[in-house]
Amino acid sequence: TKSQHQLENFFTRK
Amino acid sequence: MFEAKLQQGGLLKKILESVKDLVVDGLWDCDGAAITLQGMDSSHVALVEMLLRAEAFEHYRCDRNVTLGMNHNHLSKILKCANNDDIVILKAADQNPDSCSLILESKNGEKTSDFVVSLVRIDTDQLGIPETEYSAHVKMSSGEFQRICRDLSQFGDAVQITCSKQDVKFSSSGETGKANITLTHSATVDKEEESVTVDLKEPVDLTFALRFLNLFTKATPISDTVTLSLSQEAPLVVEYKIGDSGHIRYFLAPKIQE
Repeated sequence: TKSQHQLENFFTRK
Repeated sequence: MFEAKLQQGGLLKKILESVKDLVVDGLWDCDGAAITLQGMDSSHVALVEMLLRAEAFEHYRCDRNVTLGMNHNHLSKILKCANNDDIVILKAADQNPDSCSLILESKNGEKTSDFVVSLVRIDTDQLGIPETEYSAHVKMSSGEFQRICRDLSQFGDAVQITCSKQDVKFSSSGETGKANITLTHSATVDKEEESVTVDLKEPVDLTFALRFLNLFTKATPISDTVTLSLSQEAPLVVEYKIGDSGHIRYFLAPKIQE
């Protein structure tokens, strides 16, 4: 199964 | 003082059902304009953003911005005591409250229940979500989307979503075999909640974990339709409108393309 991105790869912490 | 009176308690019940299995604790930010909630699942793969504007409430008072740290399981237990047509009133002091009151009033006014729930201290990291031009938007029946996610999870743990000009294909495969479900752009939009509209700027082909999509579709009772927004190598957005006074938006990070 393909490995998974995390949202921090796309959105910056406030 | 923060006080918000919702005529249809059922809406708050549905909102809790939509978020509680994804985000156990959440920060409910209340200001003069709206209540917003943003939370991520523990693996930081999925995020839910809820917005409910003041106009959704029959009465809304928020003298100073206040953030309520809610345990969604506790809140859900209280709302299980509410009928859909109960009036629900949320109340909290606006100076660092440590609890929140919920009052449920039955429609015929003969039964009033009140609960006090302790607020929790949460140090979640919030993410900034940029406004994005997406390559594809798919608007469809929310029930249909829930059905597709449920059916495909029989075949595999991930769904490949490919959008072309005229259609959107959902594929999954595993030891059972391979499954493809293709929806074609509806020529005539007679009943909005039964039609499929694909608005494509460029083709997309992305893969997502079905486990999270099946958590997102818990919001199905909130809206007859759901809108998926996709761009290559970007999180999927699954949006359910809350009438015209808010929304529940889910974001799901894609699987890494080999």
